[in-house]
Amino acid sequence: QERSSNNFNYGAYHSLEAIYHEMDNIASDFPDLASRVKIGHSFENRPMYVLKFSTEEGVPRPAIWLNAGIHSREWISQATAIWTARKIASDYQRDPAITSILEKMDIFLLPVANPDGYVYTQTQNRLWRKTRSLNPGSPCFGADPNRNWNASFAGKGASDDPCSEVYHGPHANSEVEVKSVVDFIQKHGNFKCFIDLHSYSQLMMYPYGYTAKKAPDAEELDKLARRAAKALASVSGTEYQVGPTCTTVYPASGSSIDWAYDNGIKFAFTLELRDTGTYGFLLPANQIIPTAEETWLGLKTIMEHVRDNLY
Amino acid sequence: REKFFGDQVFRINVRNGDEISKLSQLVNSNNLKLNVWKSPSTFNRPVDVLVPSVSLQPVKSFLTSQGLEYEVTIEDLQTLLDNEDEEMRQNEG
Repeated sequence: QERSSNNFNYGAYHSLEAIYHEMDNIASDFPDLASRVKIGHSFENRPMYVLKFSTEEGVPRPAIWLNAGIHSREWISQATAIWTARKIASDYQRDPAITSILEKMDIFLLPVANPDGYVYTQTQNRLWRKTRSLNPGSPCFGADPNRNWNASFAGKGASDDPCSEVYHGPHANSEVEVKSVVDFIQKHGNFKCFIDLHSYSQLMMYPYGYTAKKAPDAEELDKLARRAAKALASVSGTEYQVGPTCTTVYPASGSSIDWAYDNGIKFAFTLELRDTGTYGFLLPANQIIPTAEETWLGLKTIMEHVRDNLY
Repeated sequence: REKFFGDQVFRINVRNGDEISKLSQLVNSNNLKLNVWKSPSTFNRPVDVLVPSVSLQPVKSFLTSQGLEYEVTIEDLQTLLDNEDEEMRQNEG
């Protein structure tokens, strides 16, 4: 059971405020390791917070970006992320693997990449996926923030219809939530790994989504993804399919990990977390911790490889 | 708050390119207000679609007439939502 100073229940789904409050608690509980950093704001002006885990101040060290909740209805991803935040903090100096990662690198974790969408799923429409930006001339709101990155923007697997679930937005980075992450990562300049957590259907994917062309590092990424999927499966047998996004699920342009990869972040992965479809996006809360626990082993395998293969 | 009374989730199995294109035709039809949870892509990947109660009949007819195999994986989405809401209320308490 994870230590918690305020009885935050990691086995339950929470409001945005509760998640932000818990991020604050983690930063207070581990002041020498964790801090809550505001990286921007959403369309409806909600703050966007990341937890920064760092054992050394000063020049930006090589870093890992963990992204969750970009599709707001995929609640298991936000829940897994906040569990993971507490896990990173509490395992530092207890687990040699995470300790050695943090002695060499920083970890940035964004549990709610689409705050407006998340609030909307709790107040208006549980199955909402996109942002909540206005589309002039259209009655439909929002763009798909995972089609809005500057990676073959508006190409295959995205729609130019604002009413579509995969609407790419008027231009790359039009969604302030996406731009906030892009600006932060570019300003930092030393990210080596970018992992985006989604649900559902048990997949571990790497670039590209916008083309069936093989990525230059496809072989290494494939091997690593397979090792991570194996580690993940060791907890309770959850089997992941592994492969490039385009040929494993479908062509998808403008995605986060393609942008990351094309901008020099070699270790770029998307995970589709546990959920066989029986529950759709309503994975019962009693599966949050089992999902987070198995995902953790996959993430750790990737992060250890990054630590040992800095470039 | 949007309600989903009687809305169902269909899992549709696609066996070839022809079936994928038939299904794409269905999911791209704006008047049925379908919400695609897993898109038609490769053959060995089932497609999950949220079908609003008002569209159940036309969607079922389309699938049957085109010989597309499907099963209903969520019988009533609102029941799941109500359970989730109840669980969240309990946790808040």
